Amino acid sequence: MGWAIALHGGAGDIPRSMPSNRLEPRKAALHYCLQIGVEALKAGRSPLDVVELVVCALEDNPNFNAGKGSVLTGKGTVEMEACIMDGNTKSCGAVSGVSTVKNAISLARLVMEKTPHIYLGFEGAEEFAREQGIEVVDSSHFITLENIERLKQAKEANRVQIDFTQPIHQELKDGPKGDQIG
Amino acid sequence: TVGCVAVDGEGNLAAATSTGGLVNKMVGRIGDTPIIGAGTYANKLCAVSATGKGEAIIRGTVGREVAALMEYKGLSLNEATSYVVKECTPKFTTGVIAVSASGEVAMSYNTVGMFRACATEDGYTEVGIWAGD
Repeated sequence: MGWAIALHGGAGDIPRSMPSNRLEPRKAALHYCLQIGVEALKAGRSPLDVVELVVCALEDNPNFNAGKGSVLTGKGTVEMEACIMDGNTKSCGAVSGVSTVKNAISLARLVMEKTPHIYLGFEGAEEFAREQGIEVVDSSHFITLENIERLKQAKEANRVQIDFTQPIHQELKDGPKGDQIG
Repeated sequence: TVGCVAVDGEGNLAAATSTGGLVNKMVGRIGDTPIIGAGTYANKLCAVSATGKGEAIIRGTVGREVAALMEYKGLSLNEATSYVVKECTPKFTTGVIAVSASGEVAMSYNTVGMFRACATEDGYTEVGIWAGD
């Protein structure tokens, strides 16, 4: 049937009333990142290269919750996670708790290709990133004013919340349950 | 969370997912994204990337569940993703994108919306956020 590609930029309680100045940049980014992937597939790049390329573009866009624009922990810090997997070989690589790696997905691919392991986290992942010479930045690179405000709102509502969810809509009366439900 | 799944004309598949996690999460919290078989999975049948409430997606082993339904129950990609999103995860928790080795595309969610886009070699393109887009 030929090549195919799909991408996402997060899910949640996305309000249909989202103002156009917040909505349009996200729609434009979806179009842009899709085009990057389509062109790469047309050029004969491997699916593994394509998904890394597209996710890097999404990470670099501050309108989505990954890389630049990552949401904040309760302490106001950034802890990013990423994973990549090759269907043919089931080779895979994952990282958690990275705070200075510009593109966590590229670090995950290095874990897959350059280590005997599948998953590195926190200090070990950061140390591996430096060993590999992957681009690192100050963690302030990832923090946006919008996400500082979102953290403030979430703390006021005593909630943890998924992408784009409006804290006031999900406030519970009996404490900080948040996503511990399921 | 962001993610991408792709298949080439020879049926080679790959999946990738990246995230900052949850707003106001505890320091040290691990979500579904880096968990193989939960937020990210690929084999010779399909490639899957999920987004939403990580704890629900981990409990549902969402990525692997889609592949298993195709492998063991013979469901199509769309049937498998729809089943997992509707039956295997609580409402308002999960979004999934997936492609199959034969070039099918699926984008399914039980949240209010999901920022999503897809394209296929035959010229189909879709960019949407809410149902009906």
